[in-house]
Amino acid sequence: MGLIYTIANQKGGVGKTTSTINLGAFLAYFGMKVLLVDIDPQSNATSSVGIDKTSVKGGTYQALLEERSIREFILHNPKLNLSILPASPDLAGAEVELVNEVGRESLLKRKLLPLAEEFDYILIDCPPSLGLLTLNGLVAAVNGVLIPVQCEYLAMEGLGDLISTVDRVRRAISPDLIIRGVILTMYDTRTNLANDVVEEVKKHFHDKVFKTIVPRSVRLAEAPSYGVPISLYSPGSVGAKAYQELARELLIGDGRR
Amino acid sequence: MGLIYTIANQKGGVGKTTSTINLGAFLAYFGMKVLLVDIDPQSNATSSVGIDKTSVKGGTYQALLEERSIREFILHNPKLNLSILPASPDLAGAEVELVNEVGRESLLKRKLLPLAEEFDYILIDCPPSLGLLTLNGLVAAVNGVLIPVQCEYLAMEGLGDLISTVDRVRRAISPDLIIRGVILTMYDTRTNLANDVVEEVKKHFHDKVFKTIVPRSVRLAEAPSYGVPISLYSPGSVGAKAYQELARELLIGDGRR
Ligand SMILES: Nc1ncnc2c1ncn2[C@@H]1O[C@H](COP(=O)(O)OP(=O)(O)OP(=O)(O)O)[C@@H](O)[C@H]1O
Ligand SMILES: Nc1ncnc2c1ncn2[C@@H]1O[C@H](COP(=O)(O)OP(=O)(O)OP(=O)(O)O)[C@@H](O)[C@H]1O
Ligand SMILES: [Mg+2]
Ligand SMILES: [Mg+2]
Repeated sequence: MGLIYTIANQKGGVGKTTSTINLGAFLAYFGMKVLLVDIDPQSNATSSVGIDKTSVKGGTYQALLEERSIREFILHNPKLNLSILPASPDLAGAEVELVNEVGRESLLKRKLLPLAEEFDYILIDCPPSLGLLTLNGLVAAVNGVLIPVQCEYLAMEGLGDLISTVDRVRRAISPDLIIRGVILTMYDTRTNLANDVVEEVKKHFHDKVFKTIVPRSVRLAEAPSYGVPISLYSPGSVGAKAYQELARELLIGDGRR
Repeated sequence: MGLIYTIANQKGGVGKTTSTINLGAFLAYFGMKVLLVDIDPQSNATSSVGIDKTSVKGGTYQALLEERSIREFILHNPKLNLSILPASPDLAGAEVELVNEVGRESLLKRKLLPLAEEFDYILIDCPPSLGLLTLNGLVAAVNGVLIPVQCEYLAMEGLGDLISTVDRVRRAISPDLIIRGVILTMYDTRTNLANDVVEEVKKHFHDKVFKTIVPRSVRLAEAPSYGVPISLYSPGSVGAKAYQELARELLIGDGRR
């Protein structure tokens, strides 16, 4: 049975998409069958694997709001050995359209569960908000939430809001919802600020913080413009090595290595 | 009559809050009476001026959803010579609560217009989404929208969505809505990527792009942890110089200098 993880944090620009793509790419590198699910109307995960979001005929929006089978919309990229349920621009309207749907928070979960047998890992990339799309992501996270935290002050401030949202979802809908782990991202070795944040986050989350810390690396920011993960764009970079280590750490923790 | 500008971009982490706080601080430095308005439930602008968001008794939420006068909630900081309408955590519920309010997109505008005579500049900081809070920000932007664009590939990709949202608001609600200017942020002189983005943005926005480009500067990321703008925290840093220049450029363009 495949594992479903959601990558969430309402703070913007902390490395949610970068972590989804590159963690996914290295899980595939280690032989896992991986499905990426883009539930952010910005469609950054979709474009980071080389898909033009304006050419997407159907994706997450259709999967959530239409009765068609989700398999119709999954795209597979043999070069990257990754599959993706892409986001299309119409997803921007979903937040409002979902408001009156019955069981609106668990639509994504219902559509993804049948796929868990066909993939080893399903990774869901969320938008920077705590609205209905992210709630769908949290409810679908049957194996837990991965929380990227940028090593900067403002990113640390928002963790309280995210934790209380996770608690609310656990109490109201998914009693088994756990935090699978906290990923420290964009660590800049030259600044004290980064060290302060690392200390603070470890004080709050203890062993939930992955040992692997992702450093700031311009190669990671360049890769999306070529539509490929870091594993293909610059496999020898510090960014690639960090996400490879992170994938290994996740696999070992999941008992798959 | 004071000018009301909204700082918006649905892409996360591009420097919306950093630009609102530091542009505001230098406009005050040049003698302007400035009101900051935080409409992001994350309350980053509120905490960046040293206010503990959990201690906020009333702010933007009350201003939008209650009939009380907005003046009750404005806090003034004499040391910074800045006033702020703070965001409180209950603002997170506003997106859903606003859905059924009559004239829901223009509530903020109606509350802020009377204040335009008491301030020279009102700057509104938006969350990283295109929901009802940001729509309120766009409708309230009677003098225009300031768009921070991080000098990275993914931030550039989202500009199309933002422009089409601005167009929709102009067609449906505010015929005079303009883009006052595009602020290039977190420019890293060492990477080609940043130069590519600058070229691309200038190609699309021409003279709308401010000449002043804000470089990446760790001092800017440190300042919020001390609860003060860069003008106080590190006035000699490249980040401070850039926002000072940007404030001067805005004042000259507005005919106030
Ligand atoms: N470790 C890193 N080093 C350097 N740049 C990075 C790193 N991780 C991410 N980036 C860049 O930082 C920016 C923000 O990252 P990303 O878009 O993945 O964050 P996000 O949390 O998904 O943003 P959003 O909140 O808008 O969804 C992007 O331009 C990305 O390329
Ligand atoms: N020029 C800069 N140089 C270095 N760091 C910066 C710069 N501008 C902003 N930052 C830092 O980058 C992070 C993102 O900036 P900021 O929070 O202002 O973006 P935002 O667009 O308001 O984010 P959100 O989408 O979450 O509201 C913050 O930690 C901030 O301190
Ligand atoms: Mg993202
Ligand atoms: Mg912000």
